[in-house]
Amino acid sequence: MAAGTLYTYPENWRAFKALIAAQYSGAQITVHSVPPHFQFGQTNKTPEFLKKFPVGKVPAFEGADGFCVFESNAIAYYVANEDLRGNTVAAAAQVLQWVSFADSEILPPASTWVFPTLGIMQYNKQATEHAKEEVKRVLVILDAHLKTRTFLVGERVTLADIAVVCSLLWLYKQVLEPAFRQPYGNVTRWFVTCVNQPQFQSVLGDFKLCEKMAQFDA
Amino acid sequence: MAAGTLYTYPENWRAFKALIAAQYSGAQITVHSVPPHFQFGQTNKTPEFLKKFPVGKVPAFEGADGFCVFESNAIAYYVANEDLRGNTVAAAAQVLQWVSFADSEILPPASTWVFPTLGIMQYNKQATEHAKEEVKRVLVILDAHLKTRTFLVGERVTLADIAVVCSLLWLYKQVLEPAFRQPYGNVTRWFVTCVNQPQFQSVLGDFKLCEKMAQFDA
Amino acid sequence: MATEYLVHEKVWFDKFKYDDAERQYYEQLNG
Repeated sequence: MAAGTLYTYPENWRAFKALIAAQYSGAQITVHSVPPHFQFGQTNKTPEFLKKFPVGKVPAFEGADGFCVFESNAIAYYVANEDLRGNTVAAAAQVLQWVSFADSEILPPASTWVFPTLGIMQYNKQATEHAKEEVKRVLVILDAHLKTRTFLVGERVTLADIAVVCSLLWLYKQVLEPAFRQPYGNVTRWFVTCVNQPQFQSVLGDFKLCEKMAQFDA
Repeated sequence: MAAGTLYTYPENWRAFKALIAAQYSGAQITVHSVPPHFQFGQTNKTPEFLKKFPVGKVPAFEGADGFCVFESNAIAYYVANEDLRGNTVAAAAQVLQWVSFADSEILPPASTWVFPTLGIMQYNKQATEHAKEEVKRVLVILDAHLKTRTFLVGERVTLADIAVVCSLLWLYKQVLEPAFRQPYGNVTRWFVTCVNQPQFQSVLGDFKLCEKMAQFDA
Repeated sequence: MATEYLVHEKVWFDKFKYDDAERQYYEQLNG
């Protein structure tokens, strides 16, 4: 069972993937996210950090045995267990399919839509409208897949659910108000089922679904 | 051992990952990339295709047993073998780390730099210059990692090498001329070692490194 | 969730533009 230190800034949805996985696997993770242990923007630029994690990104994981790994999906995989990874080749391939789907199909439009509402990126009407359509397309795909399923792969939570839930957190928190998410009931049912699992809750706390779509914060 | 049909358009570097993996694993893959079997832009928009592959993108794989998987990294994983996947949890995590690195760190700047030289995208001087700096940063990281290693993970080719090589194909073909790639000798040595492996060669053919950096194709 | 760090997140915002361009290029090529 893995044990080690996770370097990240606080409240990092990418780090949540590993922390939730560890809740299922029992891996012992110490989080270094605030001084004196870690100062985002400084610690991750020091020579000793870059020697272990050459890309200088967080989250980054250092095992008690000195094993170092970066890229959030690789860290979550490492601290997970066989049930989460998918315990057949086909299941593991489907897990990787949804993990890739989260990064390639959800993250770009979700960030384009949400970041301006947080005031951390310039609002662009055209880009936001396009992102909303992309998010709808993603939700249609997930809704159809989850129509007949409780979880994305197999009968239990896997890294696929953890990765896709974490990539949707900001959307469900900021902009997917009831009217917008109404056509995608299977996705919301699945999302709420996951975030209410004790292993998710111990990392995310009580998750409140968006009630009013946030507009961009001029 | 997997067997099935890979749907793609011809010369798709994302499809190369699965085809090279299959050369190592012995998986029997039939490629459907041209009429009458497959017409990119038409077949992948038909209801029967979308029922199997809801995102409608290629590559997409349908096993002889009906098992369907999309997302290129998931397909490559499925048709691979344990050696390619990484046969310890740590090795498999490192494989996933480099596979993710290829998608998150290499693909964006590589596309930004190369697409205008192919006439696929509008040329934008500032974006191209920034992309060149990002590519240099990636090559520095890979060069340092490969200084003391023959392959990215362990002693043999894994999906990490296959994924990173395939994400670098366009760069090494179009723009990494000798003067530009001179500071990254370990990367080029590793890249040439990989593409000269018979399993890579049978998919890629004889790979010719760029001799003169292509400029944008007005 | 904290937002001040999100600004440092590396996101390929233009990915859809590149995906669309690549798709059109290969649809034409294979037209």
